[in-house]
Amino acid sequence: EVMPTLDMALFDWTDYEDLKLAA
Amino acid sequence: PDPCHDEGGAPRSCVPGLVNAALGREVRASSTCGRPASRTCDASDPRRAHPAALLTSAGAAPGPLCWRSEALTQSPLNVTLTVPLGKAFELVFVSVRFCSAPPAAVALLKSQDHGRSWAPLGFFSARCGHDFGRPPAPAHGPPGPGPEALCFPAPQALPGGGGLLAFSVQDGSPPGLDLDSSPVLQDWVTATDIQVVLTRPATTGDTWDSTATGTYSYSAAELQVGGRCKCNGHAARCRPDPQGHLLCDCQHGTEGPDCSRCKPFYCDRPWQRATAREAHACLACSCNGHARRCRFNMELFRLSGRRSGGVCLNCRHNTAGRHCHYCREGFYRDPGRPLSDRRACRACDCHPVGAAGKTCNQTTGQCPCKDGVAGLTCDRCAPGFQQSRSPVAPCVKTP
Repeated sequence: EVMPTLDMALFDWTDYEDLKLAA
Repeated sequence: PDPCHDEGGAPRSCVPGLVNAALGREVRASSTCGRPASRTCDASDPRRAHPAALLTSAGAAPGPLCWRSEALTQSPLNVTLTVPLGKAFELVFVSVRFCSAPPAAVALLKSQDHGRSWAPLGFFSARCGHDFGRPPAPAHGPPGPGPEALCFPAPQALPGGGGLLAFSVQDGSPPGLDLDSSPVLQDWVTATDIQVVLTRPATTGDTWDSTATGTYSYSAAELQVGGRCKCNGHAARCRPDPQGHLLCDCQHGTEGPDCSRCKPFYCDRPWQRATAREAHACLACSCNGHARRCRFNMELFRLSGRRSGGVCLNCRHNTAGRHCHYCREGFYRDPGRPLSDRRACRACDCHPVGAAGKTCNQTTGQCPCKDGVAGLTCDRCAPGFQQSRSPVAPCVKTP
């Protein structure tokens, strides 16, 4: 089974702005 | 055939041929006749000049054949002939052919540092104690253990009025020493310059002393320095560079005027002189094509059983290690490419959210994944997991 790649647009970055910048 | 390599291309000891190292070199004489001009010698007239250049021109110059000193009347009657050879040579013999009765006393010196310091090779006189404060040479050469400057009989007078000084470097060396295995013999035969000091002119018998009066002069036709250009067994010939300096045509990964050091990248083991048994070639460092420089480490050389001591410097193409043989942090080996390939190391490319770090397994390329995340770069959820909205826990168990 091939799983879909992570969709960055689905993440809620509200509490993780620093993580978003790193990504 | 290549004298420095065998038929299979393996290095072997090679040496330049025996030559007259003085030929064409500029001789400096401390005294030469013709200034001021006399009836028989005029330095400004080529037909009547007797310059020192005649000693090393092998009869190529027109006009007189012999160098002549000034007329000497006062003690000391020393005249010095100095021949710079241009580079280090390994001497075999030195000879001087005199045009008139040969001097009664001669000292032969060598320099190994282009004339800055001098050491004697031999003395020549029938009165060794009187002229040089030394005993005559023993009949069977020096007692040893090493070579030494001995006092030999005076130069030989030849029928017809001339004379000959002939010195073989073996004359000062104990029998049984082998050039390959004896550093003292290697040192003994090595010279960059030769000096012939004529210290006492020919006289009638042994009656001359410092109170004698009269006019003396020295005259010689040829000064030969038989030897081989010194290349330490790593070159078969010497050639002049564009500036005219004689240099060895170095092989075996060596360089320098005498091939006396390893080339920059050839430092996997220490430099050594080649011998008949072993070429002792300098070996290139093993860097898999990823480094241009390396350095020698004696500790590693000893630990390897004296086989390899090179350490690669500045490994490129994301490689690392003593031989640039593995990938640096953040990269892994691409199994589809040889280690020497510029792209042998691939970036880990770990997913910024799915991976728990940026460093992957250097062999497999597997990034460290967060819980529930899968894939080589941790870019997707494992079976039984689905993407969440949290970048901290990007995959959660499917309800």
